[in-house]
Amino acid sequence: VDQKKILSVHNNIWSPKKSYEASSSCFSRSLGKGRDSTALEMKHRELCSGKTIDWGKKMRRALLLDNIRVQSLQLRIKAMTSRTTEQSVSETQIPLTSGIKLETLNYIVTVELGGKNMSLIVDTGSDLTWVQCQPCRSCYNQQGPLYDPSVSSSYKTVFCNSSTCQDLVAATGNSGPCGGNNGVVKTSCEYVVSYGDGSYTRGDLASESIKLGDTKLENLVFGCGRNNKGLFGGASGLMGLGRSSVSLVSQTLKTFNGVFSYCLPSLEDGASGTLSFGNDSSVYKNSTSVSYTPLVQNPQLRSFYILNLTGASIGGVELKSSSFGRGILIDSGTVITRLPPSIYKAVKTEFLKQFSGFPSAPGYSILDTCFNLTSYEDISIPTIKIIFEGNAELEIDVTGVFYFVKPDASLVCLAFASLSYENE
Amino acid sequence: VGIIGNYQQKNQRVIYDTTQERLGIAGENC
Repeated sequence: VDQKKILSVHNNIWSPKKSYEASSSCFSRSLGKGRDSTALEMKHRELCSGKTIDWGKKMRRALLLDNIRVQSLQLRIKAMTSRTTEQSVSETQIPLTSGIKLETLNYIVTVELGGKNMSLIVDTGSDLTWVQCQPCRSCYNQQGPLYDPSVSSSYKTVFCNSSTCQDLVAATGNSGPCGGNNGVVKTSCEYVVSYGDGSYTRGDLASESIKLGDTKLENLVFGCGRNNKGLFGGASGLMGLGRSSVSLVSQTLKTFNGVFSYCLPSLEDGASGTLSFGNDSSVYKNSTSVSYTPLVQNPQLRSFYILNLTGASIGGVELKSSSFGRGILIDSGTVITRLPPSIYKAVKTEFLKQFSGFPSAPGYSILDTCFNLTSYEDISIPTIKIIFEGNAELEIDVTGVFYFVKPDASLVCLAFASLSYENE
Repeated sequence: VGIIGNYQQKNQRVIYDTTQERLGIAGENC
């Protein structure tokens, strides 16, 4: 009985009372005035109308209006919360420098992982962010101390039975040994990432707090690398900015709205570029106007950024090829642009036409358009532009046109290569 | 040739917008 309240059905609020029906006035009267307050009498608008009331009709109308009122409140709340979400999207910038000091030809950013500074190679062509981790079974020599999970209170192990571990398969293409655990689910999720140049990292998947510029994020999933080998120089690890669910971009979607940008600086003068997260238009204040091209969807290549290559020009001469209009990957970690053979042939032919009179040199590896430029101090190079869908142009930086195989300029090659066949 | 930074994209602001499924390019002296 104590858990219930009794409603007298003959005494509910809808029962009209004679006193109200007979009321001649619905104006509120002042009920008195205190020193700091005034009291007004409150009456129900239906009950004081004085007219004969069809209660069934009134009830239906009241419920209808009530519903409209709730919908209105919901719309207002939705509008307010969506504004709040937009406001919570933040921006941050990190200096982006050459990795030459760390003996890598890649670009480096420094972030705080578990409160410790880590120098990471920036890579839009892979997904998992990882660092070399103690205790390490086989690590390359890095500058600075290895990340040590035992001294971090924010380090958390990712277990085999978690969805994060399953997502890793999609991102890396490697299942790790989790599949062979025969139901032993409380084991850590091991990962393996292999790169195109033969470099690799393997270790345990974990989560940790990370600070990107002035933005701190909790529980970032990363790889605690116990066995790492390859061309990473003295960097602490790698920042994966690909598109799968384990990439830094996907994990920070709510904070940065899936937007990041970079400006890669010249390596020679020690200049610093920026890696920026979030859609802060002030980042582009020193840029020319931004031209956009759609990211092409390919369900089989979800990790990659694919653009539609629609044209190219050498020294202002537009090239013709039936192979234009196809997807091309864009990657911050690849230096030599690979083109379908027919497009490469057109590039090579036009470049040689405009860059004539310089002594040629034998090819090197995949590069077959090479020169000996030892007897020249300054050379004039035709401008190369790559054009993407929507007429977005990327003008190749002058230092990216050639690959200096030999530093004395006796072997300098055009930094473009041909794929083996058109649809490779 | 290992994992080397892409010199060809130097001094460009390259904007990856995964929400709007687009990539922006602008010249910028870094």
